[in-house]
Amino acid sequence: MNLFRLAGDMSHLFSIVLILLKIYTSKSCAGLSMKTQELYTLVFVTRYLDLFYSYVSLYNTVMKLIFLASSFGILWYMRYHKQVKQTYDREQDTFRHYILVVPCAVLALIVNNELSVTEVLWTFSIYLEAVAILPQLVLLQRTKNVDNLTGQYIFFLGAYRALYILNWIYRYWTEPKYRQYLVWAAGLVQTGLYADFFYYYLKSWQAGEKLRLP
Amino acid sequence: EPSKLEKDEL
Repeated sequence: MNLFRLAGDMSHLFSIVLILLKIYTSKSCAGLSMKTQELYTLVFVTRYLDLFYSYVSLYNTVMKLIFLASSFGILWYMRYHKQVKQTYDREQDTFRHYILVVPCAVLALIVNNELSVTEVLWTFSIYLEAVAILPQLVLLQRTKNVDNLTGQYIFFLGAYRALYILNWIYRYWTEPKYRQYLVWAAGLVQTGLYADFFYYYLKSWQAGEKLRLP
Repeated sequence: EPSKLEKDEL
């Protein structure tokens, strides 16, 4: 495992820690999209089914379990915690799941490495992860009040993807057999979705202000 | 063979 990959994973993990910290300390999930959290949970469940049939390393297994547990934990807080659930922006978070889930499922059935249940589900998770941030970005645009932690959460989630691209470039040169075109294409799309957000985030940061969206 | 690619990333 190279440093880019490790830094990417840590950035991903850190983004999740931030969101849990925000919810736990402020007992609020204001500004967070439950739709995005549900989509990420679906991504983890469909991708990490391989926990049952393949083993790569202890590191991978532990990280997979952490991602699964934390995504269910976040959802539990947003849905069932007495105080937290009252802070959820239900009226603003109106993005429909099927708008993303259905096209990803269809695409996974058409473009995949192998037409088997596990492989199609895995491919679906790759496509869905690429676009799962959209409800969160829409919510951000709508509410405009972005607190620091939500901004940082999205920043680290974007950083995770950018670092993975560096990891792929590194692996392209160092591992001739490693060619995951499908993953790379989805990863590029996913990182692209953050471009706009990054621009405003860095601008606000430079100006030493809170993140403001136009 | 693409399907035999090891899925070693998260």
